[in-house]
Amino acid sequence: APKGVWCPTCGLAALAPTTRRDVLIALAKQSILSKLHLEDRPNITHPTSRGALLTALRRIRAQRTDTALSSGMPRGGRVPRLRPGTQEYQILSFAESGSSASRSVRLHFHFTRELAGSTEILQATLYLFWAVPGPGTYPVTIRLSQPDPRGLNVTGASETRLEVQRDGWATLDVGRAVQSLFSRGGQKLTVELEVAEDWGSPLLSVHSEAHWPFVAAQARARTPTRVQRR
Amino acid sequence: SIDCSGDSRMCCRKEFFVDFKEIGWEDWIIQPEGYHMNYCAGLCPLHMAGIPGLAASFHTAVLNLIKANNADAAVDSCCVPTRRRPLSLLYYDRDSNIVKTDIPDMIVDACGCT
Repeated sequence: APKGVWCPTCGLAALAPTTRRDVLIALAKQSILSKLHLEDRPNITHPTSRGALLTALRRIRAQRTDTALSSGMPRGGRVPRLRPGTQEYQILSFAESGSSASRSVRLHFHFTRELAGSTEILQATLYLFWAVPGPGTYPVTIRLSQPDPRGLNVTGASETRLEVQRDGWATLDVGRAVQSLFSRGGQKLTVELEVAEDWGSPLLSVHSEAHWPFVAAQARARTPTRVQRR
Repeated sequence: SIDCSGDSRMCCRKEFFVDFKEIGWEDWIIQPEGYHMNYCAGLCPLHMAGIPGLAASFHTAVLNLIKANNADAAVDSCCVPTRRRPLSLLYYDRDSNIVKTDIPDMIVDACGCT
């Protein structure tokens, strides 16, 4: 660099190797955290079990393949490509158990403020694993709501009725509910499952971790809206 | 582009690997195991200006001579990244959700003179 002009990397050459290493590691940490919109590294309180993670990834892949085949897209279900340079996120949120009664159970899904504030949802799917008590058809009501942080008033409630006939995974599109949650800066989505009669925990197989309910969402970084004036 | 070796002073790419286990981040970053935080360093003499990396073609040699003889016409030149790629991360966020994202332009693959 010309005399007297500060050159970002020349300064490094002048440092002692250990100091240089510390400076570079501090830069790497700061760069990664800022690109993830995190003030500090997260402290992980309850990491997901490997079994639940692998099952969820397999389910998402299977679902994407099925969707692609049914819509005539090539196997592998290409995800809609985004503008180059757009940062895209795949989010897996595993349910936290809420209150339950003989005919209903509540599940909570938490999304961080950083993600809710810096991304927009492209799609979101709720995955549930049914365990029916016997042959027949079991009507289930699924209610989605977004309690405010104090848990008092609830907004954005929506209701869906399903008829469950056999064990296995089922999916529900919750893209609109999660998008509305993100656009309000909310962080918690509550899913309530209610069955007509007392069949035990409403049909959910909540005993095995590998069948734990989860939401798989795809989001992209919000690009600042550009206003063009002519 | 060239990778810096020993005492090379010309514009080159310095490799630097940050091992997430060494910095205590392996509990929240599931994949990968580290970050190739390469950077560009070295001198860009005026006759090297505008050549991404050290091109060795005849055309470049001639161009270099022209530049070297018209040094006052050239402007400053800096050693900068000429090719970068995204860093793919699979990590836990504060709510223990699992997030996968590709952070664009995080890994320097090649350096050259502006």
